[in-house]
Amino acid sequence: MIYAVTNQKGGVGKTTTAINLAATLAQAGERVLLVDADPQSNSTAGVGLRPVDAVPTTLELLLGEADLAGVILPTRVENLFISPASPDMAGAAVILPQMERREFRLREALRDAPATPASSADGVEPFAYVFIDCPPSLDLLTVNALVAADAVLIPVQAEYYALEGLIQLLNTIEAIRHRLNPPLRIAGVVITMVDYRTNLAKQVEDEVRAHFPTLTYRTVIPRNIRLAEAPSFGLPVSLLDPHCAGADAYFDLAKELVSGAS
Amino acid sequence: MIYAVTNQKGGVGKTTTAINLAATLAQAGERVLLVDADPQSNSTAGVGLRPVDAVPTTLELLLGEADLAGVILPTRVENLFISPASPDMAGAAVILPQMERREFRLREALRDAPATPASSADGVEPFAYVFIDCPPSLDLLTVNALVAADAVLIPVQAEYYALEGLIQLLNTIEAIRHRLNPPLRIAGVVITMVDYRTNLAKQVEDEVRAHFPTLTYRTVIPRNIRLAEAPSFGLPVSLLDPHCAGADAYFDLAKELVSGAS
Ligand SMILES: Nc1ncnc2c1ncn2[C@@H]1O[C@H](COP(=O)(O)OP(=O)(O)OP(=O)(O)O)[C@@H](O)[C@H]1O
Ligand SMILES: Nc1ncnc2c1ncn2[C@@H]1O[C@H](COP(=O)(O)OP(=O)(O)OP(=O)(O)O)[C@@H](O)[C@H]1O
Ligand SMILES: [Mg+2]
Ligand SMILES: [Mg+2]
Repeated sequence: MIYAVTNQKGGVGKTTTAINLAATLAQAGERVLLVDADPQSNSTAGVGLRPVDAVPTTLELLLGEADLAGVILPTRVENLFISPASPDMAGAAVILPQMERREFRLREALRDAPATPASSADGVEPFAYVFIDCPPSLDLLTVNALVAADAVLIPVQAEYYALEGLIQLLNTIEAIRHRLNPPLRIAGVVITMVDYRTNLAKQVEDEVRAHFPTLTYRTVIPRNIRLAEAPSFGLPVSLLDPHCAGADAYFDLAKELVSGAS
Repeated sequence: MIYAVTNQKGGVGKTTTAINLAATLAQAGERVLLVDADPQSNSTAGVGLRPVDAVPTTLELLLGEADLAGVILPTRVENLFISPASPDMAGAAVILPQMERREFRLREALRDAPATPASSADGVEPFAYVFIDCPPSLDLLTVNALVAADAVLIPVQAEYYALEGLIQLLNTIEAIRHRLNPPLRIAGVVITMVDYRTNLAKQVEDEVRAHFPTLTYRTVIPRNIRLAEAPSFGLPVSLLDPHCAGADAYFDLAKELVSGAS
């Protein structure tokens, strides 16, 4: 199952959600791939790798210059692999538009070979879950992720501007479904950085649940400093502080995601 | 003086900084223009206007289909005008690359006619300050803002990923200075959403000041719920709650910006 984790609103918790869901499922024994499709390379740094232009990355995957087995790297979390990004990815916005099947490049790279590193002696073993961390825009990198995905996971920060942007995003997803990826569905909306000491968070949550009653996950992600600290250690929160509120929330979200995935 | 408010990292406080600095200076009696160059149209919504595709926006300015006087609208704040955005602006990424002088379009629109609405009977009166609110990317909209600007204002959230992205941004600014806008300077880096109850904020602030001692403003913007609530009222914080910590901080920042502008 391939999930695109996306929202063009910046700073809503896309990277944090992609890393911590991926890590939680990997620690539960599933084979998981994290695809960093953002030139900022935050997912790459967040799992403890240095984004380096010299190493093949998701960009080479998109350009067809490397296959998945040649790009993915293991991480400190057992069963979690990553297709890293680097600042060079910013070049995709200029190169990709001129290529054949430009919206399908990531889809073809992921579908053709849900590969593993050479160490898996018995050949290619597929990934149970793939999470694609998208940049904060509706550009060709995000379009590639939406075309490659089976379902979309939408983090929404419990604040006013994030709520505003949700309609724009749903329109874009509808357009992609119509033109490029008909089976694409919305896995769900997850409300992030919720601080119930403020009225604002409660208001935004109520508004999101009212507009999207069946799409919004029951689990909300609280604002929790350990989630903001974890990237500086290059660790998912489940390895930094497994019993903090942030780790618990992502564990609950992973359970909800898996039970809804069928 | 034209400022580009930019950082490709999402959710670091670009819109909040652009609106609240612009409003503070307008309330002090200066003629100020806020240019919303982000398809998310958060600056437009944040000053109480509905982003509507039917009205001429910053997009028409970029395409040369309207001049500044035909696009700008007054806001609820006296002396503050806005060149609004709308979701249609997302089309700029496809249309602009094919146009002549594509990086200079905003510069020409702002420089050629620092206009005012028709109400100013005595003809064109220039704006003392222009703030361009940029999207969270280093795309052609942001490049247009960096080419149009005299100086760059860089909000950096007091968190790990925002610190990571600063080097990438400075490299881009250097490239723009070199190729397209030699007099472009960095006005300053402003640290936002600082919560001194956490070690993280202090660590990031120390790191930013250590790397950029002369570029970092003394004023920091604290995490303050009124700043997050103000957009839902369509008001700058100085009109919603003039004595809150957020309003005070932007007042201090405005003073520092003005004294450094010379
Ligand atoms: N629940 C949370 N509690 C506290 N901090 C959080 C939480 N979720 C994310 N953060 C922090 O908030 C910031 C924004 O989150 P993140 O970078 O994951 O968002 P994003 O949507 O991926 O941003 P971008 O749009 O730049 O890609 C980061 O510094 C992150 O560490
Ligand atoms: N100092 C602050 N204290 C509390 N909340 C803040 C502060 N500054 C900004 N916010 C809130 O944090 C969120 C992100 O801020 P904002 O939208 O201004 O960032 P941005 O950099 O413009 O985001 P984008 O990258 O999407 O354009 C918004 O919901 C805003 O209201
Ligand atoms: Mg991210
Ligand atoms: Mg913004």
